[in-house]
Amino acid sequence: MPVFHTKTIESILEPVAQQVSRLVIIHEEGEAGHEMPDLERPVFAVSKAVTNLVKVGREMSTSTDDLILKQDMPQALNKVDEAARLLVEAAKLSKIDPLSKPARMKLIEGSRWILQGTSNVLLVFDESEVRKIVQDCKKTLDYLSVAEVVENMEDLVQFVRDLSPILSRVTVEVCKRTEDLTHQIHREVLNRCVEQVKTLAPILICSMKIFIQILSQDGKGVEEAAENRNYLCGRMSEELNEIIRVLQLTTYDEDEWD
Amino acid sequence: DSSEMVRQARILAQSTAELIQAIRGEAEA
Repeated sequence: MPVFHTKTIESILEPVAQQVSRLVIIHEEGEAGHEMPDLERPVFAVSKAVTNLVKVGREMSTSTDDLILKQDMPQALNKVDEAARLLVEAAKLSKIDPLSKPARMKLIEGSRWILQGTSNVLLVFDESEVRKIVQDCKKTLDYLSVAEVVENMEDLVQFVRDLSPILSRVTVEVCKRTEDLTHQIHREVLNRCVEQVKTLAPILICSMKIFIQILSQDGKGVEEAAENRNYLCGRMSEELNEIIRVLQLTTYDEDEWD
Repeated sequence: DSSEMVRQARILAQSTAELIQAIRGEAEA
């Protein structure tokens, strides 16, 4: 099973994770007593990258309406910041003594923290992006709940006008998300749900139209028409709720599938 | 914005990997 639950996060962290584990192996193999190269330039590049990431992250947590992001992002950024400080200290120490053991320890620790910190930053950000899609799914559920009170063509037209843009946004966003997921089962479930929602939407509208037509004529069979409409509405809501559930799963939720 | 966050995280990860490569380069030489 993949460790990272999106391809984006995987492509960012996997190469550095490999490097960090190799560094740890070298260290565990006894350091070989080699001298450390001059690390001033590469450490400066890392520090600069940390400064830029922290800047973007702080701006994001300041401007967002997402309270969880606002709360979690600064902590994640602090970890990256601390990691950069460790690396700067390590570079200074190793410049004075290229065989310095504390310098080597700080380098390993700093690199690990960069990896963990960047991972946390990306996860906090990713969860926030998922919450945006979930919010749209919930909005769609709210619109669907109105279906049962639509009793004339004018209201049906308005209903379609309200539902269509949000439904189309949800399907596009979920499809985009699905493509980015590394977890095969999550991908399959989301794809299936989106297809179901797309299929059911026009059938639901059609059932609402039939209900309205019967209601405006002799009313014969109106109960069955309402039942059919409610069934379709319920099916669409089930699919949307399943989308919400699976969107919030990560690869760490494997037990769910056992 | 969101894509900028991903871009900056990628730059940081790359520069960290390059730093470690520099250290490893000496160790493995």
